[in-house]
Amino acid sequence: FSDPASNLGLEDIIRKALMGNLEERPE
Amino acid sequence: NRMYLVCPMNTSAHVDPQKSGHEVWEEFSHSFTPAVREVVEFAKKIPGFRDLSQPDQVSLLKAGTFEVLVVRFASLFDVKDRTVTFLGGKKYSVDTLRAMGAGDLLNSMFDFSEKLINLGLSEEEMSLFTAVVLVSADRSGIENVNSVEALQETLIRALRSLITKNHPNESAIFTKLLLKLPDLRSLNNMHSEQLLAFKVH
Repeated sequence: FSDPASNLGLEDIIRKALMGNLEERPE
Repeated sequence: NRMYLVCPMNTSAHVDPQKSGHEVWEEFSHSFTPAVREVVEFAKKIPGFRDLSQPDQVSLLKAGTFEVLVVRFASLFDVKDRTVTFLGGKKYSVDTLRAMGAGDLLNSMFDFSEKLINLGLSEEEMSLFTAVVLVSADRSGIENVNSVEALQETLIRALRSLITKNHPNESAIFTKLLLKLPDLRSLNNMHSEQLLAFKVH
């Protein structure tokens, strides 16, 4: 369990937020 | 065999027994995602953070988001009343959370929150401290350690300067703040173990 962030799906959320993916933002 | 989610990043500790494991996980993810996005937005505003390589920005956020959230949500842990308020607004006593299965991490979170809040930092000081928490050159996977280290040192210098200016008679505050960094690492490790248990469950 070396990468809890990836297991949580955090990495995906972080990448999208860093790129400013507006489609992924809540209304 | 009722299941509870004792992490305050949930809206409630009670899990609907009708829901599948996947649905429970989706709901949990839905709860903490806005907070994670706020951490990313905060990071973007740290002067110099966006100048780091993109892989290093991701690595710092992956490793440090939990610690930033611990600092940010320290006030959810009411040390006086021994209660924890979840993001959905529900408040639980320590005894109730213990009965739901919360372990040593809960006590450690209370200890940390109490000590941090007792320092009486201003919003600006807390924000700068949070930036120092996030920008740590010794996180795993950092490619350009020198760049992260340089930014880390700049932030630590700024924090020291701000604390010295605001608390001229309390020189120990800066040292106490730096000593919070290993405490946060320890909480992060304990939390990762809990996540493992949760995923296995």
